[in-house]
Amino acid sequence: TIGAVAIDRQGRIASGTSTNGMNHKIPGRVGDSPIPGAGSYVDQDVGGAAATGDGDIIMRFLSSYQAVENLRNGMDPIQAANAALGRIIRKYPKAQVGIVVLDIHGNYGAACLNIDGGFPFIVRSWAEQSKHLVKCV
Amino acid sequence: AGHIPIIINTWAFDQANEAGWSLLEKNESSLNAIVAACSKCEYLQCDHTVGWGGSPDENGETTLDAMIMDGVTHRIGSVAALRQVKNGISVAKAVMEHSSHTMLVGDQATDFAIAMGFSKESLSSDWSIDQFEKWKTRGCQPNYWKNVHPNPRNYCGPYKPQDLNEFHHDNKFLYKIVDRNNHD
Repeated sequence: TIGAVAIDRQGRIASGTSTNGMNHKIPGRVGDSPIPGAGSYVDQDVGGAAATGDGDIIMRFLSSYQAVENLRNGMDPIQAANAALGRIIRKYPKAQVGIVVLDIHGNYGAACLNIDGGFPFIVRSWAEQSKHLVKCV
Repeated sequence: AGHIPIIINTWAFDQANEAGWSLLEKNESSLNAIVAACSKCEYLQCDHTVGWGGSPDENGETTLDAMIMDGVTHRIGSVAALRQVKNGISVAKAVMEHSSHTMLVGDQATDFAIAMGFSKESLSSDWSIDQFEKWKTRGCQPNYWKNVHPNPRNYCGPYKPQDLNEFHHDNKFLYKIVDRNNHD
C-alpha cells in the first residue's frame, strides 16, 4: 500500500491511498485503504494522516481519523501518531501498523507498531527528498 | 519545521513521492499530486503491494482498493475490490468527480470505471501467478480462515463453519502474516 498526504502552494491538503491488499486474502476482503478515516483522512482545519499495515485492525480503530482528531486537540504530529496507535496496542499488542501525520502547517511525524526494522516513510518539500525510519513501539 | 508545499508517503516509495512533488512544484493541486504519487506506485507495482500483478487472493485474482480525499471540501472518492482495471487511484478520483457517492465496489466499480473511459484488462502477472501456485503447493498457507473445518492451518478449503464450542482456533498467527512486503 501507498498512503500519501500533500499540501499544495495554496495550502490545500489532500490525501490518498492505493493498494492491492493482502496476499492470499479471502476473495472479497477489503482492507483499510479505501475506507475514509481508516487508510487516510484529511481536514483543512488541522491536517491529515495515512495508515498502513494490517488493514483488518486499522479499520477497527479509524486510525487516520483518530490522528487528525489528535491534531485538532492540540497534539503535534508525532504525538498524534503515537496516540492514534496507542488505541490499537491496548487491544491488539502484536498488530503491525504504521502511520504518517502531516499538520496543516507542514509539520510531520510518524509512528509504528511491530514492523521489523522500523517503518520507513518519505518526505519532500523545498529541501531535498528525505527518507525517514521511525522505530516501532 | 513546517514547509509548504509538501508531500509525505508511507514506506520507502521514493519515486512515487517524487512524482507527487513534481506536480506540487509546478503549482498544481494537492489532489493531482496524490493521484500522481499513487499512480506512479501502481505503475511501478511498489514491492508488489500496489497496483496490478500483486497480492493474489485465494482464487489467484488481484483486486485494487484506492481512495482520495479533499481536505478543503471533504469530498471523497473510493473504490474497493476493483476488478480488471489497473488505475485504482484514478478511478477513485473519477468516483469523486463524476458521482455524488463515496465508495464503489467490485464488479460495479469496474462497470463505472469502464463507463468513465478506463480499460478492462487482466490484473494478473507472472509474479502473482507464481505466488498463487506456490501458495497452493504449501497447502494454502498462510490463510485468514478460523473456526472452520478442515483445519485451515493444515488444509486448503473449501471450508465449513466449525462449532465454536467444539474447537476454537488461536488467531495469533495472523499477526505474523503482515510485513513490509505484505500490507494494506
